[in-house]
Amino acid sequence: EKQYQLKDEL
Amino acid sequence: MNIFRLIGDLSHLFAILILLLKIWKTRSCAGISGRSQILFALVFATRYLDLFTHFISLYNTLMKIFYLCSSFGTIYLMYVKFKATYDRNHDTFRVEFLLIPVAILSLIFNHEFDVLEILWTFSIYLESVAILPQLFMVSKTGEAESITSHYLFALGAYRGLYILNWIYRYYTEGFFDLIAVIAGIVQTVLYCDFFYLYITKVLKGKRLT
Repeated sequence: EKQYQLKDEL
Repeated sequence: MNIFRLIGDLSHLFAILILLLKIWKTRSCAGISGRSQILFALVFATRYLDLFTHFISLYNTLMKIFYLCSSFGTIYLMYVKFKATYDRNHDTFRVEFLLIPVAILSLIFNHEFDVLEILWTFSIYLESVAILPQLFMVSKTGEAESITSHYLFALGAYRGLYILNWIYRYYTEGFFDLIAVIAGIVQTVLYCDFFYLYITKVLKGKRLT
C-alpha cells in the first residue's frame, strides 16, 4: 500500500 | 521553510486577522461575502483532516488550528452575532457553480484515489476559486471599504508568494506538486485585476470603486 503523501504546506 | 513560504503564511494569517478585527471593531460585516467565508471554512476543513492522522510540525499544527478556528469564528460573527449587518442581498454568487465542477475535477485529477488525498485535492481546487463570491460582491456593489481591500490584497499576496516558494523549492529540493502549482496560479490570476486596482487606487488613498 502506498504511503500517504505528507503535506507540509498550508 | 523558506522566506517566500513564511511571508506567504504570515500574509494569509494577517488577512484572516484583519477581517476578524474589522468585523469585531466595526460590529459589522457589511461588504464581506459570507459565501466566500463558508467556502474558505470548507477548504480548511477538508484540507486539514490530516491533523488527526499525521503530525508534521508544531508550526504546521498550530497554523492549521488557527486557520480552522478563525474561519469558523468569522462565520459565527457573520451569521450569528452580527447577522443584521450581513449584506445578503448583494451576496448572491451561486456557489454550486464552483462546488460541483471542483468536486468532479478532484475525483478525476488527483495524486491518488484515496479519501484524504481526494479531499485535499478538492480543498486545493476550491481554494483557488473561493474568493469569487467576494469579488463578485465587490463588483456588484461597485466598491469596497479600504479594510476589505487590504484583506483581499493580503489574501492574494499569500498565494502569489507560494508560487515563488514553489519555484524556490523546485530548484533547491526538486519538490514539485503539479496540482498545487496549477491551482495556485489560477488563484493568483483571479486577483490580478484586483491587485491593479489596489495599487492604482487604494494605496493612493482612494476608495476602490
